[in-house]
Amino acid sequence: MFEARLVQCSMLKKVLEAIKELLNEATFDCSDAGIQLQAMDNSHVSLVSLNLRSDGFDKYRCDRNLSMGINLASMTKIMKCAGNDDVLTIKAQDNADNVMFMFESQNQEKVSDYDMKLINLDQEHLGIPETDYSCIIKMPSGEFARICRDLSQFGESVVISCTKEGVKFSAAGDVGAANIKLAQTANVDKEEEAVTIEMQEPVTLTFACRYLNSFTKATALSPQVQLSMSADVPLVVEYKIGDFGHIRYYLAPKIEE
Amino acid sequence: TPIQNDLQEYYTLV
Repeated sequence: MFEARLVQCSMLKKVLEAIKELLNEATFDCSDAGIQLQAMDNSHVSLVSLNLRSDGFDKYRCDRNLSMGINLASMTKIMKCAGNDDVLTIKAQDNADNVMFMFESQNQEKVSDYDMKLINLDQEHLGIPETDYSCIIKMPSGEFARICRDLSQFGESVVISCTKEGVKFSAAGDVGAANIKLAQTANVDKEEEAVTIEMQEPVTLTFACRYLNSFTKATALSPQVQLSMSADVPLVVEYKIGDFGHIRYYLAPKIEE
Repeated sequence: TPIQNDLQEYYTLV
């Protein structure tokens, strides 16, 4: 038996927003530790890794490990039926071929339940080794979203160049060229408005705008985003999810032919 | 123009 209760179901709505542009379907692996998901997009260029710890939920029970293959368009239809302040309970029996979503209004006067069919998916997991990244950039997530959106008007690729002075995002194309430089913030009132850079070695890498823009669909989950880069390895874009865990996106760099 | 690499160039299936 699997049962997870979440007092504010808006978190799960935001998680779904953050993955549904990259993935059509995904397997949610449920265990005693929590809910995990790892899936590559269709083109195998990017990967989504989601971790929601069991202790973040208001109630969590998972007697046996359970892998739920879910069509994300179907789940989106169901989650649209929930109010942001509804209390959500997800329930599935062991070896079930369906999962139930129950929404209760705060005053408990309205209770809805939606049963969704699970699907069988081929599980493809990538082994991602622990990596000491040369540059770790932390910045406001809204600023990162804005930069990706602005630069995508100029070209298909963004060059991210990090030195200890700051980080530069550049794009070029038919219209011309665009450069956005961010320096480390000297002092800020709010931690979430800070730009910080931990640099061992300077790094310059090129990435597809389209994927970066998809990653920024997670902006609502966290006020800060962390970019981890090393030469010749995928970029990691991480958003913390409050008391639950995180969503990480991995993106293979573009390389010169 | 640079070409897009595949993630599986860096990580292996487990």
